[in-house]
Amino acid sequence: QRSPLNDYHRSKGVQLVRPSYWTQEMPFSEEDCAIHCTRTLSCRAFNYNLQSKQCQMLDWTSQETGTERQRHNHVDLYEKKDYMRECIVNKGVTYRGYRYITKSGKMCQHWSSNVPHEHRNSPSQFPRKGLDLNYCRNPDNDENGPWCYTTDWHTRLEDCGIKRCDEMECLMCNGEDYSGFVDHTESGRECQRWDLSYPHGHNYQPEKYPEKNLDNNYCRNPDGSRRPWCYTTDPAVEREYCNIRKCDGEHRLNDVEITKTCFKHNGVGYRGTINQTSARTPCQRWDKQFPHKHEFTPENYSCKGLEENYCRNPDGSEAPWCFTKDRGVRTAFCFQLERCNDDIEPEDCYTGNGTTYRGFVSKTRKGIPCQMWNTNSPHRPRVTPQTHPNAGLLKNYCRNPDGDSHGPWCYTSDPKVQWDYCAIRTCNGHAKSTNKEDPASVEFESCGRREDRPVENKKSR
Amino acid sequence: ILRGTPGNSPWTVSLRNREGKHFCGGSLVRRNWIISMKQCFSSCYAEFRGYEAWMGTILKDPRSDDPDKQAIPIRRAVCGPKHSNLIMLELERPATLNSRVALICLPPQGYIVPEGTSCEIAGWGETQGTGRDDVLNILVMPVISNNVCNRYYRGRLAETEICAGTVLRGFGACERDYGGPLACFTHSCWVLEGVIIPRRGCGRPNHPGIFVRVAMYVDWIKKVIEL
Repeated sequence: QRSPLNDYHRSKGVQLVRPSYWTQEMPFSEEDCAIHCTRTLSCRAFNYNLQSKQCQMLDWTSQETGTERQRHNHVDLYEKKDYMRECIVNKGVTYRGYRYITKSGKMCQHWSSNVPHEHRNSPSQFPRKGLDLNYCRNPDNDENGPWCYTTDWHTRLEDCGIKRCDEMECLMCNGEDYSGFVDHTESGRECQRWDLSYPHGHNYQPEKYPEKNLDNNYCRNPDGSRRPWCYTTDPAVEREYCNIRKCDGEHRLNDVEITKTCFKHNGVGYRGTINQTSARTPCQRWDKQFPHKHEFTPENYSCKGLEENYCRNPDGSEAPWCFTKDRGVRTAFCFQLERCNDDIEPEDCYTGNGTTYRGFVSKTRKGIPCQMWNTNSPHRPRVTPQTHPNAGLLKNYCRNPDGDSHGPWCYTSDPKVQWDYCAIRTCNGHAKSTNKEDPASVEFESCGRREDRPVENKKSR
Repeated sequence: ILRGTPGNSPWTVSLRNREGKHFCGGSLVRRNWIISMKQCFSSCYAEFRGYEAWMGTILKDPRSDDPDKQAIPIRRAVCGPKHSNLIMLELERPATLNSRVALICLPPQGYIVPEGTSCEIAGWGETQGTGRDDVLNILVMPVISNNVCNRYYRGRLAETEICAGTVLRGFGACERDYGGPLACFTHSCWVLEGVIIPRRGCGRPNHPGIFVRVAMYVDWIKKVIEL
């Protein structure tokens, strides 16, 4: 049940071009294209157009000089993994990387040349061995992996010292940021591609988890498991762990800020001592298996601070949580925990609701620079100096042209955040004013209506 | 919901994480906009791909082929003004309105709901054995004025909060109900007067429910939708 795409490394939204080079496009599915490319000796990659369902076979990869990766919404680039990896699988017989220096630093001799060393491994004699230029290769299944004849008269050949993929990168903590090339499980089964739902249907589609690097069929850890894993191409075995070595020395979470009195982002770095859920249910100790059995032990998750029974987030959930001491409630969030204030320090103050503010602050509360009021990029403003000529809409200064009761605001320079409030506070002694609509005059439209009827008892029905 | 009863609240939505697990509630205020609680999400600028709003069914775990269920991906979020605890979620596509999916009205800006007004909270959260765990539960509760409520909270209630419920033990919102609605029936319409926020404990005696007072943020809500 393996997909022919398993041999390829996909780059979404990218096409590979080489000036003045063109190959015939053929209408196929992605998998048909992969089969065709695999069978064609000279094919190293293909561009796949998702709209026209056509593929363009390429004799080169993005690793080669003279090629250019261009963004293209409807094209995905597939490149043979053997040309992309700078590490080897097993003995590296299929290695097609670009290393041309031996482990002692000697330059490799071209396979097509017999100087300085005469040999019989010529590319014309062994066209399937990938004997390109002077790259390290393993045409004879050598135990030490890829090698080459050297340009040193005194050293006929030497191996290149290319590491195995499962040794090249090591795991920190539970390997949640592992982005290496291992694509087989610890029992030797090949991994299923994350973007395919066969042989195993699953929830971890790469587009749902853009930050989890669910590339191709590489081992990953998107769910806070003990170590990287994958679905296997064996229909009888759904998922298995991968065997990747752990890094030596102290293990620490990368890019996670440790906090104690509040939590940031989703609280992976929270190390405070709150030990109850928001419903005041006491938490179960992480090192105990009662009342709930679990795998989140301090030994399995050494970087996650699973001390005592404190609220923690070892699996990347929405907020810190814990197993509860209540048999009927396995886990619960600790939403009562304060979220750290991530707003930047206010730089000025305003009175009333800020409609008269004419200061020079031009940043949102998150520190994003404001967009100029008189430009249309990145956002096309509905409030402009023309629509609100008396609102002081100069440059990109924070203003309150629409009388927003929550203070001055601006359109932001971040394409993803249209507008936001500014890094300004109310001046001491000046309470905010709210515009009140007259409740008596309010008329509701079509909302807020429902058919009140007895709830059907689905079970008995 | 503790001591709730199964019922119909067509504007109450279930927020589902990328594993499809219910983690918070929300209210449908426009066909493509939901209001919920900021704490339910790691950040206003987080990646929302894979998160969905489910509506149209009262079942907590409807079958995947349930014809009534609408599962709509969340496109993006906009966080409310400082200290509001509110978040607006934009949906990838508008919800289809029918007898099981409806919009709830927004109150007039700054409107103070009269004491004693009958309201209800709804959610798929914890029942702690007081009700059915597999369906949406609803609990009817009266509004308590901030003056009276402050007696139980030693004056800590803010103007931006609304109080409703009872001082008796064992009634009210609980885990995974957060973000859901406090809906009150006024002017012949159901109006979203509050958003359920986490408090210390569920159904504690002498601790009526405290909610975000939506009326204080209606101008912001409308602006987010309009802009």
